[in-house]
Amino acid sequence: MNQKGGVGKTTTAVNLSASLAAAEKKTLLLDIDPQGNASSGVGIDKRTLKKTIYHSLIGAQPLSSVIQKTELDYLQVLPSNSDLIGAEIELVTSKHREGKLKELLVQLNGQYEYIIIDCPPSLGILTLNALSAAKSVLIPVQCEYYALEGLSQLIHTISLVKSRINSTLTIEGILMTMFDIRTNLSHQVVGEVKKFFKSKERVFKTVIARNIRLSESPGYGKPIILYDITSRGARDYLSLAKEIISNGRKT
Amino acid sequence: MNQKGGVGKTTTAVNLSASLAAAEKKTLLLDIDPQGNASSGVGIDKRTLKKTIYHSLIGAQPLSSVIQKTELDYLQVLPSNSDLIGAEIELVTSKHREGKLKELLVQLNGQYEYIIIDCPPSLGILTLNALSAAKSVLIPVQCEYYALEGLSQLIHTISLVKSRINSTLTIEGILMTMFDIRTNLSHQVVGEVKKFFKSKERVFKTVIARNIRLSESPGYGKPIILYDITSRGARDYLSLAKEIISNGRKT
Ligand SMILES: Nc1ncnc2c1ncn2[C@@H]1O[C@H](COP(=O)(O)OP(=O)(O)OP(=O)(O)O)[C@@H](O)[C@H]1O
Ligand SMILES: Nc1ncnc2c1ncn2[C@@H]1O[C@H](COP(=O)(O)OP(=O)(O)OP(=O)(O)O)[C@@H](O)[C@H]1O
Ligand SMILES: [Mg+2]
Ligand SMILES: [Mg+2]
Repeated sequence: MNQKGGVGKTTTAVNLSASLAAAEKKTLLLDIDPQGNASSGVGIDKRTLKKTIYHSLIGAQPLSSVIQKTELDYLQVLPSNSDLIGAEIELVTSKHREGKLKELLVQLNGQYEYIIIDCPPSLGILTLNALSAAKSVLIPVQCEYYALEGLSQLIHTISLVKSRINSTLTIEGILMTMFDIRTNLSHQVVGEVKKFFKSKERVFKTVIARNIRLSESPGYGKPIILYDITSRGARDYLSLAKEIISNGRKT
Repeated sequence: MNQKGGVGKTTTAVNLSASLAAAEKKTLLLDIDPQGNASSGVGIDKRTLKKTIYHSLIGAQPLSSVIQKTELDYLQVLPSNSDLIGAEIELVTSKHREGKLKELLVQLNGQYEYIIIDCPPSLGILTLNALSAAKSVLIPVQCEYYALEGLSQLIHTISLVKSRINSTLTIEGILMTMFDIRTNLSHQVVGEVKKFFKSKERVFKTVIARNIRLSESPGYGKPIILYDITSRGARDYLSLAKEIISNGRKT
């Protein structure tokens, strides 16, 4: 999760979930962004979609009637589309508004080893729902200057959620994304991030390089391991999945 | 403006304003994104900032006491920082909540030829305030697949604002950003966007190429024309400013 836009949240959610599924870990990709990019990233046609997470959050539909299969046996998806914009307005005025998703996820107890939630680029009510329900937060940070600016605000928000709503919330790790080995900027930003997080949290050893195949794959509705298993992007996300599994923490 | 994250909204706001100022048009860069990237993009140190747009929107401070000078004679900035997150919560519960910015801007009548507003990546109350106050909307579209997905939703939102809140709102144009001449994807996306907007709106002739100097310049707090006037990024944004001036429409 990260309120800065375009840092690789969706690309990470889609490709980490697919890589965990390739390692035969039962995984659910939960799309709580009204843009619905994660849903189309795994091949869901949003135009023909009858039920989305909106219908469970607001319409009390059981999750099992909304969850769909994907091309990977161990990966399922809880899709979203622009209906979810309505949920933001409806949730803001209801009582336990940030706990709605957590209540829903009780229906899934034990069915999945990993649930990966893709959030919109804001600290609004949908992202708060995700932070309240989650065990840990993975923070993608783009190797660009503006992406550095929001980091302390982000850490501040996570510690607020931890102290007020979800005391078990931890940081799974900081993931550097769109790293371009040829530019000084990328190396500088990685250095700054490592300095910023020195003692506090874990910055993943895996760094996701900028790779055109990663931005081509959503156009085909396929995660990178199905679109081009030989690509740098596929290797990077498989290595991230391995690192997360060996850290032994479920999200 | 565009609810998709990371498409070049801030980079466009900063560098278009600076290029308009280079053409000696009195310009105000108004930052209404709590991330405050546009403010730091023109050299504002957010840690020492005493007054931001928050203090005018909520605290009734006159705009003239918040506006700051920049290194360019014809460019001033109305800065923001994370205080603005508080404004979202306070505005949502007040009456005429989307008209607050428009009311404020009456104080500036006639002082600027162009006011360029940088919005956050969402369709929330701050963006609504900008759409209600604006004469026209410039829509940056990144040359990537996911950026295509949100276009029809975006156009739908703009026509809703036009019919309900601001009947004079028009689309200034569609700006293709981060174009990479070497990739098929870039050419495909430009083709799709031109097809989508064929008869309706104007897609700018100027296309902003991907250029590392554009992402380096915010680290020095300088718009591209002050950081590296010889760069491709500087040429692209100067050409955009020329195109907008010759279209003769003030934003
Ligand atoms: N490692 C990479 N190499 C090349 N392109 C990438 C990489 N990661 C992401 N992209 C592309 O960059 C763009 C932004 O990534 P993405 O949409 O995943 O970010 P996001 O944080 O989810 O954005 P938003 O804030 O809108 O939700 C997308 O078009 C994506 O295809
Ligand atoms: N033409 C370009 N060439 C290279 N890098 C660019 C270009 N335009 C923008 N960038 C970089 O891409 C990143 C995203 O751009 P920017 O922050 O302007 O997008 P945004 O739409 O304002 O993001 P947000 O949704 O978070 O507000 C920034 O790090 C910026 O420096
Ligand atoms: Mg996303
Ligand atoms: Mg921005």
